[in-house]
Amino acid sequence: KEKHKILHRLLQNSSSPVDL
Amino acid sequence: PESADLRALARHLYESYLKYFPLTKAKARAILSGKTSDNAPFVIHDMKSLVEGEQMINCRYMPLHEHRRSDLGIMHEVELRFFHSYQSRSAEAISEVTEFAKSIPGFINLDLNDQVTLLKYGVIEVMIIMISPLMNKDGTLISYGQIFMTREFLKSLRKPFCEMMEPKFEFSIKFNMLELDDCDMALFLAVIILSGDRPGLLDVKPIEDLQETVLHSLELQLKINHPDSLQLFAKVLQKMTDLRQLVTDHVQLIQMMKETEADWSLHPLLQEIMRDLY
Repeated sequence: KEKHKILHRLLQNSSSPVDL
Repeated sequence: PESADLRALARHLYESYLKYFPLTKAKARAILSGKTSDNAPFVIHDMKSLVEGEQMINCRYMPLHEHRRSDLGIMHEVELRFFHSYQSRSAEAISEVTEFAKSIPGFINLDLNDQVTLLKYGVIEVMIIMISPLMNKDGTLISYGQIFMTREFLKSLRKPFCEMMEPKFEFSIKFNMLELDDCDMALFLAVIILSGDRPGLLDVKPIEDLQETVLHSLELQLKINHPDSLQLFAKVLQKMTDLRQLVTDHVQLIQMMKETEADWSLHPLLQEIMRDLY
């Protein structure tokens, strides 16, 4: 899970695309 | 599934494609063929037009470092700046692809680790399909269609940067000959994302079930939308083999550049995706 922190965050973010 | 359900699925995926992807194929082809009321894109074909193009888009995607503002510095740093902007746009595109994936019915009910795996292995393939409509044999639209960068200019960059886009041009020219529209593309992207053979998947069955339904929907869509194009469904699916090779070569090139380019840093999201990929 640690290896793919940003992907996890993108997947679990319920609204529009997150600011990268 | 009934054909009405398959048509509803096609409409749904087309709508989320329009929602999450800012530059559609229809719009890109209109810009490329000059059939749009918007201004023609600014053409970058040499170092001088590159600098002008950067100023035009306010340097948001191509930041200049203060200490490298001399003309000589610009010449030396152009490749690094260009690929810095390429990386920022790629990270945004990955975020858009993720939202599109989440809109595929059933995707968010898959095991979260499998969702990560599908995206990790699928996003670069999806991005290559997405840039195809932006390309023709002479160059590519960038910066949401505001700029057209020539293929010759990209080929004139120093090694290995000049080798980066050429394979995508070769693929895109052939892929564009299939003449898919945005709705066909939306279904094809969902098929790519729902690949049950990605390494490390924990629960393959539900992914294959979802993909089968989208495949049926794509097959029906192509029959209705392209009644005279023989074997189009098979031809589209064959592109998935080319895509995998293209991604393998792309990742190898990026990883090589990470070693050889001292000034080059890879965006954390791209690092995550490319680490242990192939």
